[in-house]
Amino acid sequence: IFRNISGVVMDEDQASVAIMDFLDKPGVAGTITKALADNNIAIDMIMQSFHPTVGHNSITFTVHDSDLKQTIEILNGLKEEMGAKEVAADPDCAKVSLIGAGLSGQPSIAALLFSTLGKNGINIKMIATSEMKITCVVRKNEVKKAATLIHSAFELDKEPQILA
Amino acid sequence: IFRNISGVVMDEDQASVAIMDFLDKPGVAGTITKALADNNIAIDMIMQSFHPTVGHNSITFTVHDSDLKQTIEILNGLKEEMGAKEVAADPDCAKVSLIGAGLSGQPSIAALLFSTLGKNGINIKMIATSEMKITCVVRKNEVKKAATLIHSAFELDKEPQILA
Ligand SMILES: C[C@@H](O)[C@H](N)C(=O)O
Ligand SMILES: C[C@@H](O)[C@H](N)C(=O)O
Repeated sequence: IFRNISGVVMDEDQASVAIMDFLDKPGVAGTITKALADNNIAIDMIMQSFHPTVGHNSITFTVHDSDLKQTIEILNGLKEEMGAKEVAADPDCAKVSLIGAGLSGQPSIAALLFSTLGKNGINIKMIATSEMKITCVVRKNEVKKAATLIHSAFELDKEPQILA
Repeated sequence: IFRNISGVVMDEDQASVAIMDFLDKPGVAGTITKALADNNIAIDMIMQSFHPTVGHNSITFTVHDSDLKQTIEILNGLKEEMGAKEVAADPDCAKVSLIGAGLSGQPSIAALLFSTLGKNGINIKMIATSEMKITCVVRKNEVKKAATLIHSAFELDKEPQILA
């Protein structure tokens, strides 16, 4: 029934940080990301979705816990010149991802994943998807439970084979 | 220099749609996504990033142009029960993606991609990344130019091998 699903992975040591409501124009994403790259911050996820205010935008990054402090500093350093409203951070993050193939265009897979967490009271903080991966960011103390629930919802091995 | 980059792909027939500022609690992502799945909407990207207002959230989807109208209808149907502020849509979307391996943790790759578009005046509407793919949503009439620019910035073949 779920032939194109290969497994569940998780990463407990994540933090999210966002630079919010800056002036939106070409080049800004490059400037921000280059500032992080120049400081050797290993950026895990980059997310920029629909922004309600025309002319403004926000970008969210996930980084390793150990890089959060420095990432906040770098973004705070850019805040003024970008006209950003704030730099917001959430240290209590962990990623859990469903790995497979051809996941886009099969919304029932994503629906099952999100519903599985939802009916078990696990709140999804962030979502990112691609052909091969559906990633949810949840609280650190809920990620192992999330991974186990997803593992059984998708009828993966009897013994959760959770790859770190 | 860019050994882990394999190519550029694009998709011109995209639209983005978001359900904005609904009440944030476990289960909502599942309810929304299931409504789309039950109507056979092939969801391409799902994005949920940092939300500035505690207790509220927004989810962005990209769908095929031909599914936009129905997607808006379905989300409008959910708007009231979710306490959502609005359903917003942008039909003028196209995706351009850099394909490779080990892209996470190499922010200079993302920085080069975003800067390449930025210095050529191409505005990036949305961003999503994974280990193997960095995707930008841009205007339909800018996606071919974006793909060509990225192709040469990453020194891919002399002849742009742009896969649809
Ligand atoms: C917000 C940011 O992505 C900007 N639109 C850019 O193109 O760089
Ligand atoms: C917003 C939505 O993702 C919600 N937090 C959920 O867990 O379903």
